[in-house]
Amino acid sequence: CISTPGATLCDTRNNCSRCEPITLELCMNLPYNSTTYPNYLGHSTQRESSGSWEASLFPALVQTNCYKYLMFFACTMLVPKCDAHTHQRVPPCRSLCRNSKERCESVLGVVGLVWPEDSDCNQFPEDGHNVTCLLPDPDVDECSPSHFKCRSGRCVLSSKHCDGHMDCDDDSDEDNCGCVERGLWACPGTRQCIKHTMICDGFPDCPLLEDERNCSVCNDNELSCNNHQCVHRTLWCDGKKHCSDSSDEWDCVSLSEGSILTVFRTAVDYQVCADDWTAELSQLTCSQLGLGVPASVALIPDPPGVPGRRRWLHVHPDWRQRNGSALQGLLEKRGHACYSRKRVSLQCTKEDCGLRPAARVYKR
Amino acid sequence: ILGGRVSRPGRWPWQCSLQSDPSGHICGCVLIGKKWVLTVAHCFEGRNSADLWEVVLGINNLDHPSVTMQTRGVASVTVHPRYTRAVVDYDISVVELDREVEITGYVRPVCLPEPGQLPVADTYCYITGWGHMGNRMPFKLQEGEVRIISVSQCQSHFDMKTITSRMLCAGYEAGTVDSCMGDSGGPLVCEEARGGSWTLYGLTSWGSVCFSKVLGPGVYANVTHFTPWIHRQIYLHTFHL
Repeated sequence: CISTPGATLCDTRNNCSRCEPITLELCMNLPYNSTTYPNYLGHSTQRESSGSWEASLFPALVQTNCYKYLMFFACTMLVPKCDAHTHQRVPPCRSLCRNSKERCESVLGVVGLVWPEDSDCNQFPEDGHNVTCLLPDPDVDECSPSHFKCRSGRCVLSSKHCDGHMDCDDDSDEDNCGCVERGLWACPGTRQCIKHTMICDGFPDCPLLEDERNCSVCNDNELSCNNHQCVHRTLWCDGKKHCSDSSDEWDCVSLSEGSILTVFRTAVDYQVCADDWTAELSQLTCSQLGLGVPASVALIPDPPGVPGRRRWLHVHPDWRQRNGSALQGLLEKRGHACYSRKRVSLQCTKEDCGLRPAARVYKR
Repeated sequence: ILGGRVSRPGRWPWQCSLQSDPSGHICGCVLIGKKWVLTVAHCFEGRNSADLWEVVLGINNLDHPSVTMQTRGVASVTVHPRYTRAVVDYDISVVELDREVEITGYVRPVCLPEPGQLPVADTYCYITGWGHMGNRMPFKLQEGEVRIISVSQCQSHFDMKTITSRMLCAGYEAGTVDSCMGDSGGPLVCEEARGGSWTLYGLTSWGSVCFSKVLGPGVYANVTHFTPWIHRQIYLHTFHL
């Protein structure tokens, strides 16, 4: 029985089978839309059916065009029809099973596979006047939603549509392969197609990232978040989240020139003044960068005659009270330069990983 | 694991068991930091509330708690926002433990690959887990040596699905050594030539049916593809962003 939370556990006397909507993509175009389990292949859920060997075997077999109604038969086995009144499964007729097996079993033999053993046709009723069993309507779709239908009517797996190889007997699987014809968006400068939903969704999909360009129009004093929201420049890398996806606090701290600590406050690079720098702050910085622990710290004098005014951030006097904050939230701008004119230079080293001392060999 | 063998305590100190009542072991998982574990997104289908889960580390026999065992609750589960159930793509999630583990000989994190660092096709690596063995579910951790398979070779096994850049294939044509149900979320690790440390390249994700007919290689979440995303999730959760 399908024990769903809250449902009363059925006892042996009453049958608790119930109809459920078909979710197996392979069989979403059947003339019926509810099923019940276990099915005729011994699967107990649609999830098990979707990962089953048969769910891969039948669509591949349909490509050989061995029997016009093979896909329909396969679905009556994978997701048997559920009778809305009795909640019982409705079997395929024996003739449908026999025709499928007789026409297609030999094709499987050619590739060394066998017809699914659970599908003995004798278990199904002969189609007759007062027998309820399933036969295909003449206009039933021979291909499943997981197939591409060739112009000739044959079915090839949808992964073969526009894959650069002629798979249909009339090569129609390689026609109209432009992105637009397939309802997709063409990445500029490449042949790659992406779904429209992937445009400006914060995930770059096109090789040159065009799908994430021009996605927002921010004012001059604003910056675009990863999800293309606009946030005022002064709020960038201040240690508090302003973009709903928190991307204004991403990648705020870096070690430029290999080790010079740099913070991207208000979207401009700042050095960190070494006055009041401590070992805990070094520890925090390496951890925040995902680089493990500090290996060495140095306070580097600012080279004389640096072009333009260097920008400095200073350690906030009450940084210790701001626990849980990222480094950029522990620093502040001040009206004066850095008295020592020294920058922080930091080297981090990865903590131990991937070692297994207990698996040590013992010399004998 | 099909075609594998019983592992020894301490051989895979990053392997963990993701457990939920009343079933117990549901999926594998991998320790990558003192408070951080990786597993696959599909393990949380229908059960993505952190308080339903706990993580067991430093264990070899699920049925025999040992002194090396450590158990932690789950503080947060972050499933990749692009995980899609239908095609099992972006099948990865970051799990934050409710407190740090104690690093011992039997509980230790594995290395994450550098961005762009991929295993070479035809090299041999290891998969581990307490998943189906083809005829039964084991109590003792199983290990199996598998070969990295190129994407093109792998795609030829899976007509119905597209092997994306978020996936990695390993195993054998005949599926003689393969992962199976219950191994999901567990590690595919390769030993680095220098220094003998182990790097995590894959998380057991999907494949063809494995407990009745063995067919084709297994498909793993390609950890290298997600390294920046993993580091970012750790950063955001550490600093409550």
